[in-house]
Amino acid sequence: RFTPGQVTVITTDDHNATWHGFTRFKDAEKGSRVSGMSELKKYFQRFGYLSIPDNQNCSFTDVFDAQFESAVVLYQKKFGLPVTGKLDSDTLSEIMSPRCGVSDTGPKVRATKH
Amino acid sequence: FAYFYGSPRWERGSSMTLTYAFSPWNMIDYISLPEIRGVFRRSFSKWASVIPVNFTEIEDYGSANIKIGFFRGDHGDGEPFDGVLGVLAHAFSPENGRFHLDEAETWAVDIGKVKSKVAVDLESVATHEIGHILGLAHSSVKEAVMYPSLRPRSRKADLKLDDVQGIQALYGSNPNFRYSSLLESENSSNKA
Repeated sequence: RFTPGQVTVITTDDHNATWHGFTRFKDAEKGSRVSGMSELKKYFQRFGYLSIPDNQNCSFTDVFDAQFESAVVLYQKKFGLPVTGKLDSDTLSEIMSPRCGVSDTGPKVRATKH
Repeated sequence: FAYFYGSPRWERGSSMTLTYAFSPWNMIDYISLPEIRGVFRRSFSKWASVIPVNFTEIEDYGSANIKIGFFRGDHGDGEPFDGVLGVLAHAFSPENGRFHLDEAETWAVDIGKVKSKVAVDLESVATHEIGHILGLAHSSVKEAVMYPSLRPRSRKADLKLDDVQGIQALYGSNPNFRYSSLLESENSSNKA
C-alpha cells in the first residue's frame, strides 16, 4: 500500500502492450497476405466491424480481402479518420490505442446522426 | 452520439436516483478507497449535472443498480480483459449496471504523479463507462467522452456537446443545466 501524497513510480515498457504487434501491418492493403492478419480481423470482429466467417471452422484468413477492406473503411468512418481502405499509420495508431471494450457498431448499437 | 439497439435507458419516473457500489472483493489497493470513491463521485456528478438523474453510493454491492469492480483476464462475462493497455474497461447497457475495469492497467488519479508510460486516467475511463451504463454507445466525435479510445497518460473527463446532446435526448435536461456553461468550457479547452 502507498501512503497518499507519495509519488508512485512505476515504469512499465509499453512495447509488450496489447495490440502493439499490429504495427507489422502498416500500409497493408487489399490483395496482400500478411502473417497474423487473422488476429487483426478478430479485433475488427470483436468491435463490430466484421462478422464471423461462415466457413467450416469459422476462422479468419491472413488475406486482406474485400470484406476486410470494407471493415477498415467502416472503422475509418466511425473514428473520423481519412477513409483510405488501407492500414495507414493514422488508422493503425488508432487501432493500437487503448480503448473501451464495448463494441462500436453492429447489431447491438444503433447509430443516431445529429 | 449513438445508442444501443432499442435505446435502452433506466426507467424510474421523473426524479431518478441510481445507486452504485464498489465490489468488496475485486478492487485495486495501490490507490486508496477514499481516492477511488472521490474519482467516481466526480464522474457521476458530471452526468448528474446535465440530466435529472441522481447517483448515490451505497455499501450493499448486491443491491446496487451499478456494480463497479476491477477484474483480471477472464472474469465470467464473456469479455475477458487483455492485460496492459488494449481494452481498459467495459460496462453494460441499461438496466444491467455492471461496470468492469481491467485490474492489469496502471490506474492513476493524478497522472502527473505517476511516471509510468502506460498510466491510464481513472476519471476519464469512469466518466466514459458511466455513459454506457446510462445508455450511450460510442461516438465518432473525437473530443467526446464517448469516443472509444483513450491514449495512455491522456485525460478526457469533461462532457462535450455531443455527449450532453446524446444523454439529454434519452433522459431530458437537468433543470439547472445551462448550455452556456458547457459552451464556455468547450471554447476554453479548444483554445488551450
